Amino acid sequence: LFGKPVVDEETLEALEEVLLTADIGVATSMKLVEEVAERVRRKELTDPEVLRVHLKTRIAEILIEDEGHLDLGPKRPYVVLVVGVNGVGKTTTIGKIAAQFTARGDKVVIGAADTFRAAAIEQLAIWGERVGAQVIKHEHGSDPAAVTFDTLEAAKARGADLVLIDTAGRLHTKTNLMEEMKKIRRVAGKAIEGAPHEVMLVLDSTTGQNAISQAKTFNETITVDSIVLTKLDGTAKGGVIVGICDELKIPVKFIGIGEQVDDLRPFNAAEFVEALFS
Amino acid sequence: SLSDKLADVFKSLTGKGKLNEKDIEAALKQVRMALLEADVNFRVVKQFVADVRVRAMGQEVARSLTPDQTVVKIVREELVRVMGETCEELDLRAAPPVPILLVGLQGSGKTTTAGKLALYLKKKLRRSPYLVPADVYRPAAVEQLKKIATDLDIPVFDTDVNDDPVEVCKKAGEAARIGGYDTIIIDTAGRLHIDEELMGELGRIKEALDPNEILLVADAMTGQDAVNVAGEFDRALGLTGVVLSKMDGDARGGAALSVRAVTGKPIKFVGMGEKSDALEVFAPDRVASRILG
Ligand SMILES: Nc1nc2c(ncn2[C@@H]2O[C@H](COP(=O)(O)OP(=O)(O)OP(=O)(O)O)[C@@H](O)[C@H]2O)c(=O)[nH]1
Ligand SMILES: Nc1nc2c(ncn2[C@@H]2O[C@H](COP(=O)(O)OP(=O)(O)OP(=O)(O)O)[C@@H](O)[C@H]2O)c(=O)[nH]1
Ligand SMILES: [Mg+2]
Ligand SMILES: [Mg+2]
Repeated sequence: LFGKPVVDEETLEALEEVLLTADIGVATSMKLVEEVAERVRRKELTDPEVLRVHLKTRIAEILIEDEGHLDLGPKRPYVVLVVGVNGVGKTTTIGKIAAQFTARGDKVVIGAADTFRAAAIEQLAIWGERVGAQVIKHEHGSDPAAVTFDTLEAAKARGADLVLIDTAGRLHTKTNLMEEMKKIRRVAGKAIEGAPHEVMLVLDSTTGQNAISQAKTFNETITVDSIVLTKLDGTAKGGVIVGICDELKIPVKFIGIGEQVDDLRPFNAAEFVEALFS
Repeated sequence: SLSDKLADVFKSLTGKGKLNEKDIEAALKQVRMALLEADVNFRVVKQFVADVRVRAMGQEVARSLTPDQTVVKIVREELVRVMGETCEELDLRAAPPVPILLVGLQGSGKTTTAGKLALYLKKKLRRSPYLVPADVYRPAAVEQLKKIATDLDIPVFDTDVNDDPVEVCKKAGEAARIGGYDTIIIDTAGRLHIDEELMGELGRIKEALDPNEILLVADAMTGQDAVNVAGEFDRALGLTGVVLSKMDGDARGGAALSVRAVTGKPIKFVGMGEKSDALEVFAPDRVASRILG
C-alpha cells in the first residue's frame, strides 16, 4: 500500500480499506481520508510515507489514554462499577485488575452483582481466590443492588482500598436491564457517598459498529468514565474505539490481551495505532 | 435506512423506463456504505456490489416500482440468495448418539447455545439429548453448563476438569451410548482461530467423535473480523453450519452475510436472548431486512 512513490487515487483507496477493515467505520474513515485527501490536493502531502505518518498521528490524537492505571486517590475504598454487554470479558477483567492491586499490597473487595447468569458467582469466586481478593456474594437470583450495597458496607468495614463490582452482561437495548444498572449505581452512592467513583465499560475488540451504540447508550444511562478493550490478542483491530473516543471523549484505560491473570496492559495510543496499520 | 437513501438518490429522476449506468453507480455507492455500516466485510461488500451491479444493469424498472425500489429489491434478493434461500436442518442422520460440536471465539455464546440446542432437540425434535461440558479451562464453565442442564432437566456428563477435553469427549460419548441418548451436544472452550494448539485440540476432538455437525457460534455484533474467524475455523475443521448469537440486540448483523459469503456454510440458528428457549431457526429474509436497515 505505501510502497508507491506518489500519492494517487489508488493510495487513498487502499488507505480507506485499511481503516474500514480495522472496524474504524464508514463515517470516521471517510472523515480521516478526506482530511488527508484535502492536504494532498493542496500539495501539502505528496509522499506516501509522510501520508502514513500523518494519518497515524491524526488517529493517535483522537485516542484518549489515561495513563493506563487506576488511581485510587486519597479516599478509600475507590469503587469501580464494571459494565458491558454479554460475554465481553467483564468478570475476567475484574480478576486481572484485582491481581494488579493485591500484588502491590492493596486490599481488594469484589462484589458478585451478576446474580442472573448460571455460575457467574462461582466464576468470580474462583478469580477472587486466585488473586487474593474477597468476594461478597448473595444467593443466585438475589437483587444485584442488594449485593452492591453489602459489598460496599463490607469494604468499608474491612478498610478496603479498591472495590470492583461485577455486573451481569446486558444488551443496551434492554430497557429493564439498563434500569437495573441505574439502580445499582444509585444504591452504590447510598452505601458510600460518591460511589461509584468510576464506571468502567468493557468492550470486545471483535465487535463492529454496534460498539458505538453500546458506548453511547451506557454513557447516556449511567455516565461511563473509562473503557477497557478486550481480546486484542485476536486478529480484530478494535478500530471502533476511534469513533468512540472522537465522539464521547471517554479514555481507554486498559486492553485485554488474553485469558490469563497477567493479560492486561495499559492502553497506549501509539502502540494501538501501529497495530491498526500492521 | 438504505431505502430512504436510495429514494434520495433517485428523487430527481422520474418516469424512467430503465436504470442507466449513472443512476446505478450513485445507488451502488449508497448500498456499499449501508453494508459497511452494517458490518459486512469490506471484501464481501466489494463482491456483493459487483453482483448487484450486474443484475441492475439494463434492468427494467417495473411499472409498479420506482427506480430506488427496484435497486432495493435487487439488493434484498441478492442478500437472501447469498445467505441461503432455504433453512438448513440439523443433520442428525447417523447412528446414535449423534454428536454436535459447538466451537467459536471466547464469549460468543457457546455454553448458552448448548443449552438452547438441547432444549430444541428435546422439545421440538422429540429427541433425547446429552450435554457434554468439554471446557475444562474457564473457571466454573462446567458448573455453568451443569446448572443450565439441571434447570432444563436434561442429562449432562459429569466432566472431570483434570481430564483433557479429548478425554472428556471420549468418556462422554461412551456414557451417552450406555445411557441410550440419541444426540450429544459438546460445549468447548472459547479459543482464538489463530491459536494453533487449541485449534489442534478441536481437530483431535473431531477425530475422536466424528461429529455430524460442527457449528460455529458467532456473535451477531462481530465486525470485519468475522471473515477471519469463520474462514479459519472452517479451514481447520470443516464447519457444517453457524449459529449467530445475541441477535436480540440492535447489531445490524452484517457478519451473517460475511460468514456465509466466505465459508459457504449455512447459518442454521440465531440466538435471541439469554434464556434457553431463545433459539430460532435462521430466516434469511429477516436478517436481510435488518442489514438493509
Ligand atoms: N482471548 C481473550 N479472551 C478473553 C479476554 N478477556 C476475556 N476473555 C475470555 O472471554 C470469555 C468471556 O469472559 P467473561 O469474563 O466471562 O465475560 P463477561 O463479560 O463477564 O461475560 P458475561 O458475564 O456472561 O456477560 C472468557 O472465555 C474469557 O476467558 C481477552 O482479553 N482475550
Ligand atoms: N442477549 C443474549 N445474550 C446471550 C445470547 N447467547 C449468549 N448470551 C450471553 O452471552 C454471554 C456469554 O455466553 P456464554 O454461553 O458463556 O459464551 P461462551 O461462548 O460459552 O463463552 P466462553 O466459554 O468463555 O468462550 C452470557 O452472558 C450469555 O447469557 C443471546 O442470544 N442473546
Ligand atoms: Mg461475567
Ligand atoms: Mg462457555
